[in-house]
Amino acid sequence: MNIFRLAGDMTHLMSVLVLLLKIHTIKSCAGKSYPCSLCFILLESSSGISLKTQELYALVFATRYLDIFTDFISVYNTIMKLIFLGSSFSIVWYIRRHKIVRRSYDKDQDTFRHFFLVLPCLLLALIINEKFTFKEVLWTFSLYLEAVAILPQLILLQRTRNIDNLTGQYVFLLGAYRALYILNWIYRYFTEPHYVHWITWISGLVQTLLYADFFYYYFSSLKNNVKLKLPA
Amino acid sequence: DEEQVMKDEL
Repeated sequence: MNIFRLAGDMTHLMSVLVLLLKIHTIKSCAGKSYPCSLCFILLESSSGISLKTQELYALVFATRYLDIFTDFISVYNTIMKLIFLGSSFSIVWYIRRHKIVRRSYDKDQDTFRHFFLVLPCLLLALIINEKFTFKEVLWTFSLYLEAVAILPQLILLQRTRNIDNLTGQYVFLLGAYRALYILNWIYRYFTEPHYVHWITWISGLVQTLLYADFFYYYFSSLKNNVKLKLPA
Repeated sequence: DEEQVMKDEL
């Protein structure tokens, strides 16, 4: 474990916590008998969260952590896997099933057909992988899928008029975690012999590059202290 | 082994 990877995992954990906080806010808001002003805004505007991206991430974790009970690496590793699995599936459940949270989900805007991402990633994983075994192909599939999983969310943000802070921070942290992982891979490449994993590195690089324009608008909105807005 | 090392990341 190195500082870049730890920072990356903590950033990823933070993104999940921000999303859970947002869902909690929506839940507690609507619970009130009289909607406070913030609640009113929250309930009126869509949450800006893409259910499609959340479903893709649940699939990413389900296919990446197949070895959670067969290969024990460390307590930290197992706990983090359980957190990511548990949070991603519960977030999908909340947005799909929770009587209050689902109201803040704007399915008319979140129209990205994520099936068009799943199939090519699966085909690519069947062709380009490090070992043609069930677990390895699904693990590779999870890397390719994670690289593009953010697309429905980024497209939804372009369609969302006012992106609220928590949603912006969520996407930022999700992009930053993989950027930190790239530093981790560089560090491990120079410190560990034979540490070469092109598939992981290229997928991680593509994933981070997809956030490039978001990062640009996110930092300029911070610098100019204006509301985050993505051009359509 | 090699396999083990590769999968130590989340």
